[in-house]
Amino acid sequence: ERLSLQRCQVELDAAVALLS
Amino acid sequence: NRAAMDSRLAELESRCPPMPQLAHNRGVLAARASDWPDAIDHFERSLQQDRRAAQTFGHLRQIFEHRAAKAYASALGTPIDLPPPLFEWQSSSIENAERRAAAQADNPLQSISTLEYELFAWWQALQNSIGLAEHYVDDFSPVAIQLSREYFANRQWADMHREIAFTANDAVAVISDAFHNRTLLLLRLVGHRWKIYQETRL
Repeated sequence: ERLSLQRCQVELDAAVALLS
Repeated sequence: NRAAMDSRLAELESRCPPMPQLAHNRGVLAARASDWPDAIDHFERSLQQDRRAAQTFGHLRQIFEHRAAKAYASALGTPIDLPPPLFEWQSSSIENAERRAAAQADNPLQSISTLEYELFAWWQALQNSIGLAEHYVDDFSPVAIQLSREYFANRQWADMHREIAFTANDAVAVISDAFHNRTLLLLRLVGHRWKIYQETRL
């Protein structure tokens, strides 16, 4: 299932927050 | 947990529109674990999606320089405690700078494949002597070139292992065979070609 760009941006930033 | 985070980012990569930050961050994950081959793959994939990514390009350069420094130290038998470079995450809002910001490394000749090609051409010249001197800088000793030819006579390129790394200006190649005979080559760009300026048996 493809995700929207907006959803992907949120997921990406959540991952970065976890990693930082 | 590197594996879990990598898996999460990999899933996003497969389900999202192209976002170079995903591959970049997987590169940072690998790089922070000193997994250079994986890190290089991820950073290069990120660059395919956005050639302007100076930060990603800078990270690749840091890895090459770090590995070159390690190769120098190992080749010269001088162990050093070299801290790994720093790698930074990219969020969705990152604005990629022009790649020229990483200008020092913005050189299409400074690639593993270009150097591999030059080394292979050098190897062929070693075997048949045609144009061999062109692979060395002008003031390189002809006697040393002849000794190198004798040293590598009757060996197969496919049996030789190559380790290649770059510093800001030079390339470092360590050629070894199955018996751990190793030769260190230092090369620099002369015009558009990499030329050997130092050849040392290790």
